[in-house]
Amino acid sequence: PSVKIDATQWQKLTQSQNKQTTVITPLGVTMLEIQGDLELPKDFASLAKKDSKHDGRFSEQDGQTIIRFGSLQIDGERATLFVGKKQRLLGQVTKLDLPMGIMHFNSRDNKVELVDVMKYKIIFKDRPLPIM
Amino acid sequence: SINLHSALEYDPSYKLIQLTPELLDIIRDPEHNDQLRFKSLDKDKSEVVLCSHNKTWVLKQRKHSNTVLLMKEFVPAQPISFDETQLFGLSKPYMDILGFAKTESEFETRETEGQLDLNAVPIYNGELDFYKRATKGPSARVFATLEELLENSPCSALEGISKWHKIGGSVKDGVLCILSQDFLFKALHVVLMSAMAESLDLQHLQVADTYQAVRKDTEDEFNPYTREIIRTVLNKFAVQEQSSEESTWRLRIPFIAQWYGIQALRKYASGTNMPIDEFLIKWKSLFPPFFPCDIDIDMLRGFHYKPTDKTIRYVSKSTLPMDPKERFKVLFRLQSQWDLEDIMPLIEELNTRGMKIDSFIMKYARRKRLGKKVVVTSR
Amino acid sequence: QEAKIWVKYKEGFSNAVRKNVTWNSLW
Repeated sequence: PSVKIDATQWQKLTQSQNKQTTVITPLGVTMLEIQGDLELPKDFASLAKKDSKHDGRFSEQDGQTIIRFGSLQIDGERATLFVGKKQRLLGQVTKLDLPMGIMHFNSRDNKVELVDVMKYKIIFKDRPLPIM
Repeated sequence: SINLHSALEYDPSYKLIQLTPELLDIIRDPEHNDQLRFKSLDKDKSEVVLCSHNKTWVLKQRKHSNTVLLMKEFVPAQPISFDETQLFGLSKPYMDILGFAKTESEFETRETEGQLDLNAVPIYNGELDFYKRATKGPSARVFATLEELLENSPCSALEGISKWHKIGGSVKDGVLCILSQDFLFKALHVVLMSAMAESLDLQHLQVADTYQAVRKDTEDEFNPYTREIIRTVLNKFAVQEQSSEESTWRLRIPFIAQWYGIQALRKYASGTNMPIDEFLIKWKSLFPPFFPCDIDIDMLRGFHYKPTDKTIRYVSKSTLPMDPKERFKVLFRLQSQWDLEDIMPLIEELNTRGMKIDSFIMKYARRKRLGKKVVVTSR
Repeated sequence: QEAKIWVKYKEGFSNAVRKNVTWNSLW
């Protein structure tokens, strides 16, 4: 078995873009790393029904329910992550030792496509602090 | 601030693959499209490799304990609103990103030497019933072309072609095969004899002319030397010139001389010590008459030892122990003192840690300077 | 009823041993 890596789409899309200056790639992709597990509810549907304007946790996007789990603020090399209602994490923007290619292995068509190339990530290694 | 969202389930078909500077260059360049391929010998047992047109990388998966989310910017279908006192001083959101994949491992790419998978490539020794024997039985698997073999091997095209030439790969009766050492040597001899008989230019040999020359000299009935065989001989013992339109080959005379020398060692100095002077004459006698080459015993380093100062004897590396300590022991039993250059080819393959060769030798032997030479003896 | 969202922190970071990759495991 063998399959070629198709990077044509990515090449086309990145050709006209400016060089990457932040942790978000020109194609709008970010790599977020947390030293721990991100615990989310298992059932979106019933919780979404009970969602209020105040909380605004749930929304519909492309036919699926998604949950807003936090807020991220980047200040140069420093990053702050608020998770849920109670946790605040402090982290950094770091350059990856080696760039990582995100590849999509499409088993339906037996194709591999390069989605993007990540050069930076935002990493949160420290214990979460209370929000206040 | 940026609003972070997540789907209920993540798509596991997204993977993170390490891109070395070389891989990154290839992947960026539209000129090199379709060059990178993942390959494997089978679906569930063999390793997966990544190949460019001339290099091979092996994939290794490394799981880790962190949560890594791959997130993509999106424009919400409905504006996202929530009570912003929740932000506790963070600035107002200006963007939304959605986690579309959670990767628990990274795939490292390590450069490796590509290999040909020769399981389905039989050896051809000039036998008449080769095709019958090669294709016998329901499970007899063979390849018809080199392209097929390369497709089915964990290596890049250029590495594969280079190795194929080196091992004497050929085609006989439509079946990909490897010429046996014996047959290959016979074929070389016939090619040299015929080329010289027809006064062909040994620096610019062509398959067609060489084939015709060989045909002239050999009876049709017993002539196994097809164009493919001739091509195999040229690919092994000559260098293909890139400049010309018509492919021409330039003979590798020193390499050919060495081959004849190894044959001479096997034939005349195998079970017995032979005086070097006598050996040189025997060696020269194996060449086609007037074959233009110089010979020197140093060309046969790695294939002989000197039991005494003036005698020589064949040694085959494959019969020597693989353990370094044992190998040095055996070599010193055969010859008590070695010139560094003479012993080097017989032990360097055991230096698997990539040490400086001198340091490696000093682990198992004593190193002395004798005038301009460096000699090696047992500890 | 609120949606429970939080990070369950891990004291350290561990990297597993590098493993061979088979074709099936990629798809």
